[in-house]
Amino acid sequence: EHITKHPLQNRWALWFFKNDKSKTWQDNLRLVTKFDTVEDFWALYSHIQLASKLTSGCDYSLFKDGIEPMWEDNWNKHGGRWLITLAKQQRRTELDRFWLETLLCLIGEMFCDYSDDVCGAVINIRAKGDKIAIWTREAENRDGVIHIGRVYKEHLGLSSKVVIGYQAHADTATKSGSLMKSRFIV
Amino acid sequence: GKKQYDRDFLLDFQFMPACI
Repeated sequence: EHITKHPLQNRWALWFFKNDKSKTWQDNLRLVTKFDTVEDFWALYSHIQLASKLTSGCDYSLFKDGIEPMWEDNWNKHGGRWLITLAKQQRRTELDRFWLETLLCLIGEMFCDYSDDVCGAVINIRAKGDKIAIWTREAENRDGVIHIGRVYKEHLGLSSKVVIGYQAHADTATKSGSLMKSRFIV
Repeated sequence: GKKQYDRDFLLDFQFMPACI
């Protein structure tokens, strides 16, 4: 019996970054694999470490095929990110759930007409606090950015009291953390 | 049309065996 897999709208690439200070940033970034069906997504997800089990300094990135997980990529350079910053104790309680919900939002194209604005998502495992972000293509596209932020926040199950911010990569690249201003909040 | 899947649909496949 022939069983047809369920195709995704996009082919996605999973990247893994492991911080090795003896190598360049780009050498530390490795493409793990690409997939374009629901079934192949789960095969990959169940095969790799949960984000909460990674060591500090590691990242996973999931980007549309053809977009590299860096600001400099042509698809990213005018864009920005909806950033979720987690407190240390949330690694144990919420990190893996938030990351899975993020992945499902991406592969399911859950941002309706604005899904084309999405480039990918990144999770950073860091001792001082983990971060998850959805990257979009155009920081000036207000309607798209706001819609994506609202839908994302809803999928994470964040209360209306929690505020998340959108930062343009151009600002992130030039300003230090304390000066970082959010272009939008939801 | 666009291939859009909601969360519950995607989760239904999480523990499905790859081959039946």
